[in-house]
Amino acid sequence: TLEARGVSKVYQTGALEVTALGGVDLSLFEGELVVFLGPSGSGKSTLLNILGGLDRPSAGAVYFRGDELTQFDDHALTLYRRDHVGFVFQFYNLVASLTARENVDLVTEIAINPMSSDDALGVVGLSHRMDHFPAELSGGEQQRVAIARAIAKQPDILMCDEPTGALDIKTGITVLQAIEQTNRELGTTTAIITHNATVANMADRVILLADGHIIEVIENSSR
Amino acid sequence: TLEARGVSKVYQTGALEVTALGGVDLSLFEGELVVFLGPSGSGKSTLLNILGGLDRPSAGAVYFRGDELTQFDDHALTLYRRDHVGFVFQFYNLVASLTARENVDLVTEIAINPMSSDDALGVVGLSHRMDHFPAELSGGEQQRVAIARAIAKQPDILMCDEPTGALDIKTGITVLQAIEQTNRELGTTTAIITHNATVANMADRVILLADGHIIEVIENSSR
Ligand SMILES: Nc1ncnc2c1ncn2[C@@H]1O[C@H](COP(=O)(O)OP(=O)(O)OP(=O)(O)O)[C@@H](O)[C@H]1O
Ligand SMILES: Nc1ncnc2c1ncn2[C@@H]1O[C@H](COP(=O)(O)OP(=O)(O)OP(=O)(O)O)[C@@H](O)[C@H]1O
Ligand SMILES: [Mg+2]
Ligand SMILES: [Mg+2]
Repeated sequence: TLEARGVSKVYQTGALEVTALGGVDLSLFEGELVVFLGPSGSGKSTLLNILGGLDRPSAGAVYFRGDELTQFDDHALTLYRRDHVGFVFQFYNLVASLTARENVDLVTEIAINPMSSDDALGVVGLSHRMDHFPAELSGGEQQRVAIARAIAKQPDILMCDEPTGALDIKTGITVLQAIEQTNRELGTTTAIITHNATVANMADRVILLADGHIIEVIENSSR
Repeated sequence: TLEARGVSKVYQTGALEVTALGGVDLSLFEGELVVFLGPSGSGKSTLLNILGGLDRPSAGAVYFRGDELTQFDDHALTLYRRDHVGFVFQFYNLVASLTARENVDLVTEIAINPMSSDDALGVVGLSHRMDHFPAELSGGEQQRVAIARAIAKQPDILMCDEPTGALDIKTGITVLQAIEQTNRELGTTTAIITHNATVANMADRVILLADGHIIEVIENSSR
């Protein structure tokens, strides 16, 4: 289980103070698929980054299988990310000087139980573009490389920030099916931020965020 | 009018050849709002970049009000872009070291008939974040700065590549209304690439692309 207890995040820029998260309590259970919805600027990316160990909260605590991440030093947090978490970032964060295949290899080389980069790129429909660089790929193709990179790691926890934002409906469904398959077959605890309503149907729970707070949780019994 | 005649684009990377566009014929009429739909990798961004003077075709010609853009030298093409075209790029292209307001000022300072940057940022709901840098804004907020920058210029032609990809439905509608208003009130010739079905309803015409070709054109009589 991944738990947030009273997590808040306040950014201080000069005299201005922006509260991105205002005291969030949340548990993600092993093998669960949870979708996060909410308006632009409501704190979705901030919450996922903190749960995934990419950012530290201003107050509150985060626990992974009983260990308190918020007490970890930088090195321990890096090991938590490396050994347990896969990310699909909102802006892909691909390495421009590496090909699609090399971007995926970057992660599989240090993963405990990876898929091959060829298989991962095949799953997202990019077998024919593995030796192209990010600048030679369209927006949606770059996003699919980012997804292949996260899936290839076969992590315990998969954090996806708008995984289908740059994709047409058909390509989006291919990608979502790949994420859902990893969750179902491997038991990957999966958190997806999206504005895409079809994704909400796939989830065990849908969590609504607004102005840095959880305002509603919807259980999806049909899954 | 903006016209493409037999426009094709072929990328050569090593031994591999990728045909992004395979002979496209198209006219965008003055004041028209046209939506481009199509799967990931079908050539939408490539077509908009060529029509907007950001890229040159491998073959074929592009005309703006009778002048042949494809005969322009680099300096003349820059003047065409500066004096006539506003862009909302798929990946925003904000300048990281400038605030939201300064990113918009960059364009209004050299525009012929601009809005103020404060007004443009107000239209997209970011009056309260004008002095923040891109890294201090969420994904959707950054996208809205990119839209404000294009609208503020009040250009003859507005090219929008996935303008609502990072936005929730409600915020997306605010932004689309701003684009539609500029088109209606100023007569801005507007081309929008999107996977968002509501946008297609706003358009005079919807153009479907697949594998670098136009496969269908739908006229929307209700507009
Ligand atoms: N520099 C390049 N070198 C090689 N191929 C390229 C290059 N730029 C684009 N392409 C290819 O051209 C095709 C069209 O790309 P384009 O960016 O126009 O697609 P798109 O329709 O905008 O897709 P998306 O919806 O994913 O953004 C894609 O298959 C892409 O990989
Ligand atoms: N470094 C920072 N400095 C100041 N404010 C910040 C910083 N990073 C994020 N914020 C603010 O915190 C709030 C939450 O941001 P977050 O990125 O979590 O939103 P989001 O829900 O992911 O939005 P979107 O759907 O637009 O991606 C936003 O108002 C954002 O502007
Ligand atoms: Mg975000
Ligand atoms: Mg594109």
